[in-house]
Amino acid sequence: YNHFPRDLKWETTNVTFRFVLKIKIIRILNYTPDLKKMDVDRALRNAFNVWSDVTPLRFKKLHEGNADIMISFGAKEHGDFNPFDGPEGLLAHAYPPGKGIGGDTHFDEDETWTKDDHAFNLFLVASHEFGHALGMAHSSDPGSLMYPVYSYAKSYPLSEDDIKGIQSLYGPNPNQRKVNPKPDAPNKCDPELDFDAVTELRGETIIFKDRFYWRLHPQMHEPEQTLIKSTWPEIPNKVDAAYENPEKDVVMIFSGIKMWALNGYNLVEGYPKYIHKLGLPKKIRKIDAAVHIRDTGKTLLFTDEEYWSYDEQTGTMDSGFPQSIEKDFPGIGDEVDAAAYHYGYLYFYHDHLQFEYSYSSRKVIRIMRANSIFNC
Amino acid sequence: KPLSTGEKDKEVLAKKYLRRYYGMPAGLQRAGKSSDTMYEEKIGEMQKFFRLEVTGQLDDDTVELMKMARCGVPDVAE
Repeated sequence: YNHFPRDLKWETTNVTFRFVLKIKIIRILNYTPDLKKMDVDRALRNAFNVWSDVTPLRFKKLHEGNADIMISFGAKEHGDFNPFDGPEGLLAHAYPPGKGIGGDTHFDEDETWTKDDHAFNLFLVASHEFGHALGMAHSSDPGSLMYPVYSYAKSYPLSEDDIKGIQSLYGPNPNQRKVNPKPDAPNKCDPELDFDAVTELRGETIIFKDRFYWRLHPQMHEPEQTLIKSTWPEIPNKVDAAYENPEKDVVMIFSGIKMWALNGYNLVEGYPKYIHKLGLPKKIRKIDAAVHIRDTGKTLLFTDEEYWSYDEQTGTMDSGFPQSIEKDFPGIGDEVDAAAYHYGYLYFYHDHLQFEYSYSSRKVIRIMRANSIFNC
Repeated sequence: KPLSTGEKDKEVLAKKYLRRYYGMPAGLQRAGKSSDTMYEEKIGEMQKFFRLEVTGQLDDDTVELMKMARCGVPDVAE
């Protein structure tokens, strides 16, 4: 998290706000329910509650006169010499705590504001902007509310990073009810880092961990970390396993008992489907790891201490499975978190370790840290 | 040789973005630094903030990020 210079903040915990109508504020949506005035009021009130839930701050609405936080919708040049830019791009801005324009929050009236995942969710943007109005600057943690780029999420909006930041200014809420903040983005150089899933995607390596994924291109030194939902809004926040079938140009994503097929950035029609469509018994509730072996055309699916072999050509499970992981892949232990295949070698990930396993000689060649791929 | 239209558009987008969100001075305000140096430094600053590979060059990932809908408050809080 970051704060503004001089740690600008309100000196009192009783903060007033007023909603000023500059122009007709509600954009009528053709494809979703209209956003009525009461929906706007509710979105803004809930956005204030996000911050008051975790601090001693209390927000009082004024209907006239000057409030600490004056809220308005405006288009293009709207009176503060910080013009908006029409649809998309810049969505809103707010000023840090202070007299006059300090704390004021402006929304771009040319955006389409919603109360769901279409276009721009007013509650989420307002929560972010009120963070500024209270003294929070932008965070570089892509999972935090105060990250500058918009992304939609249904879950509780604050991350641990946001809470740490706002409480370092105002302290905690003395009557705080239990909240479930989103964990901070994983650190790629954490020596105890483990992975949820690993796959290739058109020449890049994609590594899933919590709500995020890293994208590693062979010619780039630094991996890029992004929220899963920012790229693939359709797939869940937690991925159990993933593999690429390069012949079909799809990446299969597994989470719980469902699977998704992705063709680049797009979800393949007809998905998600149940993992049991692959031929797994109904008692299997989760796939721990998956890897496609190009040389044989088989995909190995790992669940608990066993694994299955799926024939991509025939679309059926090979007979004689499941087999024991420990027996067939000696040296890697009995469970796997993630798996990958490169040039004749299988890479098994378990906890913070990575086992390089020779498929032909059937033995472990090297053991490394799971995140050695990040060159920390 | 002159930049192609596509490259020129990217540069225009980038300069606008960096001025707005990273305090890149316009015109002759750059105190002692050449415009190229300042431009590369600011791209690097933006790349560092967004945890991209810091190259100082306008690569596809950087341009992609500059096009995303975002808050209007500068990333450099100063």
